[in-house]
Amino acid sequence: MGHTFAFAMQKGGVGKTTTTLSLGTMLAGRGHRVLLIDLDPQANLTQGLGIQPDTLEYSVYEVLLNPERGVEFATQTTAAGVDLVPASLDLAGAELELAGKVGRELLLRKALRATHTAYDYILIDPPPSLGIFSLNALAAADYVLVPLQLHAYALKAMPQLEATIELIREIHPNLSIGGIICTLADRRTNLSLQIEQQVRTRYTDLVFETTIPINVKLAEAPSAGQPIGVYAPQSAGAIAYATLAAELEARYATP
Amino acid sequence: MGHTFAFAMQKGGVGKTTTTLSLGTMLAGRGHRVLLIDLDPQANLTQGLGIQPDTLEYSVYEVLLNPERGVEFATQTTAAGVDLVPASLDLAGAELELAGKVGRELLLRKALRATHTAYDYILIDPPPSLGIFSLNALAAADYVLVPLQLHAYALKAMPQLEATIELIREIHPNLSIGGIICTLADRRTNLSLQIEQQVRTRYTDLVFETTIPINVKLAEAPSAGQPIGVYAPQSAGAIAYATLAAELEARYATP
Ligand SMILES: Nc1ncnc2c1ncn2[C@@H]1O[C@H](COP(=O)(O)OP(=O)(O)OP(=O)(O)O)[C@@H](O)[C@H]1O
Ligand SMILES: Nc1ncnc2c1ncn2[C@@H]1O[C@H](COP(=O)(O)OP(=O)(O)OP(=O)(O)O)[C@@H](O)[C@H]1O
Ligand SMILES: [Mg+2]
Ligand SMILES: [Mg+2]
Repeated sequence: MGHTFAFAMQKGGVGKTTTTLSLGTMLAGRGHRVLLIDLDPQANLTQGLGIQPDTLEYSVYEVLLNPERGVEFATQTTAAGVDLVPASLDLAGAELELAGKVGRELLLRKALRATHTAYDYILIDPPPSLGIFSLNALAAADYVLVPLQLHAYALKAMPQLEATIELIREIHPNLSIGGIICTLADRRTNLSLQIEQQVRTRYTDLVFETTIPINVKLAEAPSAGQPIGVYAPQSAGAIAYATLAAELEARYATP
Repeated sequence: MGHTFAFAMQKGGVGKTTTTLSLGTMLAGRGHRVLLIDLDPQANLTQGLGIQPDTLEYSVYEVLLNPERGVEFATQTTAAGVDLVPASLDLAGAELELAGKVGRELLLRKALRATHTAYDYILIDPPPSLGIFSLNALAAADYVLVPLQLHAYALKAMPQLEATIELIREIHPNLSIGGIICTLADRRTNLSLQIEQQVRTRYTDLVFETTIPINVKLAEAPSAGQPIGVYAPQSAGAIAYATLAAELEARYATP
């Protein structure tokens, strides 16, 4: 089997969804079988693939309520070459609904264990919080990949994320941070260069060499409902995520 | 009494904290008595004022557990001229803890009703979600001010926010959207101009005339633990928030 990654970071707007979508579609472009899971009630990953969250018969909501069924019944193939378990708007009320369930953090892991389709990479996009959905993403993942905006508030968020990962390791000991991805980098500002320097000094070779620059095409693509490789394949954003996909593949070559 | 505003928007990274802090300190600079409330477990508003969240004896966490005491016992005066109810890291586990309480959405409102200090403006900074903390912010506010990044995902988030506001109106009928603030505007890109056009067309005079531009000084200020008016008073960011403060004052002149 392949690897499962959770793109966890409770700081908002750091590029979790953009990275899950862009990296996932680039890995598919390199010939891998890829599953994306949208675990955010905002359903941005679903929208980013051009799918309307309010038209879905099944979504990740039904998967969490019926983990023994696996994910196939809620999975869609997409024009971008990746499979998707979409989020629907029902998810918005589900966090409190699930809060009372036994093993509430392990629902997604159970569902993936009950899944028979072989994927090389499974990428999970959580919401900007450390609540039930993000805990499910962490408990289902082999590794956490942390999209980190090169700003002060994002860097200050790392200790809380690391503490939450330690907590989850009580029920899922194999979980570790697999990598840190510098996102929304702006080489024109000292702030971006300074924060990147701090990140590389503190986290050393956990940090991917590839840095994702600010590139307006990445912000435009969601309006078109297309991943960056389709919307603007020659853009700096597409090139950066293609490079990141190659680096990830080298770091986690599937057996 | 004055006005209470909640800067609600579940999309992450749109400038909720930056707007609460910058607008609040500019209103204080215009001679008003201002209280800021940090309701986000990330405690960014607290950090933005140079206060360490892990050193606090009292925070908004104790306020929510003891609403009958009011907010004074947890309120600090700050060098920036605003009072603050800070967030501590204890807040991170509190959402599920509060989920079982009767009237769990009304805790902050109760606490503000039990407060005897007179403020002209109370500004509340919620987390990027529509969970218990954000519901408390909505139920305690007179108006919602929506910081809206000029990107597609942020604009798509509006219907869900509006639906949540409708829900809260069942227990707090006077709540309404008081204004929309265009943030992280980038006049060099078509995307920013197009989204701004869509926002102004759909929401008409709810939208403040003042637009907040992308300005690196606003991203640098949190590293220094200073609001923008102190860190870089001549910057485009400081001037924009000063203009917004004047516009807000005109729109909601305190009686
Ligand atoms: N490298 C980039 N250059 C320019 N815009 C970007 C880039 N990466 C992401 N964006 C845009 O910035 C915004 C934030 O990114 P995104 O939504 O992917 O972050 P997120 O961490 O998933 O947010 P949330 O915390 O709300 O889930 C989006 O509007 C997105 O289109
Ligand atoms: N106008 C601006 N120009 C440049 N940077 C900005 C601006 N406004 C905010 N920022 C920076 O962008 C990031 C996001 O802003 P901020 O943290 O205020 O948003 P938020 O909505 O409160 O995020 P969250 O959803 O995590 O609570 C921060 O690093 C902040 O310093
Ligand atoms: Mg996202
Ligand atoms: Mg914030």
